[in-house]
Amino acid sequence: IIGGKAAKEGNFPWQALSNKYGRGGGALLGDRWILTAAHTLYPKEQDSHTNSSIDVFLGGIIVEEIEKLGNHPVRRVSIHPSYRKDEAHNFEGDIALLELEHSVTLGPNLLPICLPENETTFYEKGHMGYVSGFGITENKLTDHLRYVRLPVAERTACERWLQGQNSNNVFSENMFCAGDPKAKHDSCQGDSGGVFAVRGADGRWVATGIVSWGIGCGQGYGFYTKLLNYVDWIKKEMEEE
Amino acid sequence: ATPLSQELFGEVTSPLYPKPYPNNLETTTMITVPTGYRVKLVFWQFDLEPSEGCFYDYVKISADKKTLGRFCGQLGSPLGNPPGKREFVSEGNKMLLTFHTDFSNEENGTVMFYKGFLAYYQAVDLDECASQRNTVEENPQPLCQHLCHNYVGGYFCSCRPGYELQKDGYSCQVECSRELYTEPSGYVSSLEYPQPYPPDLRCNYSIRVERGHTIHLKFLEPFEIDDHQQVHCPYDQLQIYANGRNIGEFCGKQRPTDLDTSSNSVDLLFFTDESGDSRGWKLHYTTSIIKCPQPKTLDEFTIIQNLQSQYQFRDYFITTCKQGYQLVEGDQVLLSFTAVCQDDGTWHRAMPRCKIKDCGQPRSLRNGGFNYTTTKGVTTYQARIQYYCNEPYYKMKTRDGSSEAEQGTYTCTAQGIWKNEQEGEKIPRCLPVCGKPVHPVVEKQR
Repeated sequence: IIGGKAAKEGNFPWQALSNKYGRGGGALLGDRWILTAAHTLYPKEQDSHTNSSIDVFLGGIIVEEIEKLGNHPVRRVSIHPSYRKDEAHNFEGDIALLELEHSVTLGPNLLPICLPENETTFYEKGHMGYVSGFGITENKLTDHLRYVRLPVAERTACERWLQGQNSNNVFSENMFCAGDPKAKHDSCQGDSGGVFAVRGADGRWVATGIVSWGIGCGQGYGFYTKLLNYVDWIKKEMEEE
Repeated sequence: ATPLSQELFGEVTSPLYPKPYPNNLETTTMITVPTGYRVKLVFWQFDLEPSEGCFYDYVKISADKKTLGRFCGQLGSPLGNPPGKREFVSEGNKMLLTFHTDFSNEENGTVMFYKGFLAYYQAVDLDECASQRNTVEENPQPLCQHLCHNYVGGYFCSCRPGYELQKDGYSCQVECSRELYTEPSGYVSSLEYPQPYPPDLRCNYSIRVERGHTIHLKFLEPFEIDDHQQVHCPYDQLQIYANGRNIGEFCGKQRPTDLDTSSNSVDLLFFTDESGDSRGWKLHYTTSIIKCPQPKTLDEFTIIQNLQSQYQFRDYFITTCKQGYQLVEGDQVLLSFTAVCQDDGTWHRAMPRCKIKDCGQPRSLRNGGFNYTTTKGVTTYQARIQYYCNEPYYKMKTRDGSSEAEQGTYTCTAQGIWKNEQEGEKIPRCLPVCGKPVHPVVEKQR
């Protein structure tokens, strides 16, 4: 997290820490599922070891402490079928679900986040959301969960910015962008899979995006998988859990 | 004696008959007929020298070591003793006829000629039983112990009912070892009652009536079985068994009290020794159907279906329980209960109890729990619990229009199962509550 703050206990109780090809994030859905980015499990431009296991830690803000709480074994991994590992510049379908072997017991430090039910205003320009993670913060991997508050950016602005970066990365309708090039607030490597969380009108926290990709960190916009477009897939995978 | 060949009839004549018989003669003819017959003799012709007391010539008839007569002369003569038309009958099957002549046959110096005699004999049946019918004094040893039957040429014996003729053809012995009575009521008595019973009896009188009936015994007067003042029934005794169980041994003159044997199978064994002069016994037996005791419940929750005013052999009753209770026999839970009245007047199964149904410990609810809304810890019929979810992290899944209170209420039913009105046996689910952090991010600095 670039330009953010250290989270306190219970601020982001859905936050998961995953580790397969390096640190990644995730969010608890229900009491048995972890929502994450597909590329944390099948990274692009990197050989995947299908046999390598994935560790999942939950229920805290200090890496060392949640690791002590123990790994949550994964029963099943579900990658969205549109995800293309071999297309380095295309993060389409960058979404995955991990089904845990055992349900977790919810508590003040471990609670699921909600999924969006309709468009509402979550994806409108300027809608503020929170991104949390155990990823890089100012060139340093953090041991403490951090978060940053980001506005949803205007789509055309992000497209222009991408063009300015001479990037050929795909920015599809299944993605949205957030951040402010001037503010130097952003998510970064190691935060992938964590969610862009917004607070709904009813006070519920809803995950609207998944940390997916960006060009550098804190220099422009971050790109997020637009969860609303995948809710049906998620529900189907979770069988209405 | 000169025996005649054994025939059923024949003639006997004096020598030279019908010519005059010789002088100085003494012959004896033995008439024999087959055993079982007696001899009947009749003179058809008789012409012997007459004399006073038949001193000179005569015919003497004897049988059975007795002389039946001494005869001489002829019909119409003033002297002598002619037999005329008399019939001479022996008691046994032999008769001797002795013919005697002296040295001359003269009358006043004149030689007389007499033709002699012609007699006819025949075998007539001997009624051997006749003597049996005479008084005891005359026949201390009768031909038959009980009954005598004459036939032509012989006789045979038979016995009164209840006795069997022995191999000697004379004596009768009692056969009473297999007397069976199957009528619902009747009389049983010792032999010859009320006359003295015979010696050496080994009698077995069996009374067998239908299962489910009991036999009652009532002894009549007189009751008399040889007894001893100091020793219990040393001579003769009457033993009574009900269903193989000895229920009494009797003798003396005291009539046993009426007996209710509680059995459909009674055996009376009557033993006598070789002597005695008691008159025996007689009883009247009756039967009645056996009844079982009226079934009574052991608790207020047991129901006897279609209760009858009385129950007899083969009747049965069924018990059930009031709603919320179940039949138990010891520790065993029964699905149903039927008891049948047995032939001994007992129920084949003891009355069960009705125990309140226990639903047992309610199923634990994951991420939740339950509270008793009735007495804490009581899980029996009509107990009620309320499930809850561990809020705020979980919330009970409810149907539309249904509250958690309704959906979480479970009652112990009459079937012994915890049930919710809407969900049945299925317990509620506690679903995770999303997006409600206890300590959400709060931005104070503006």
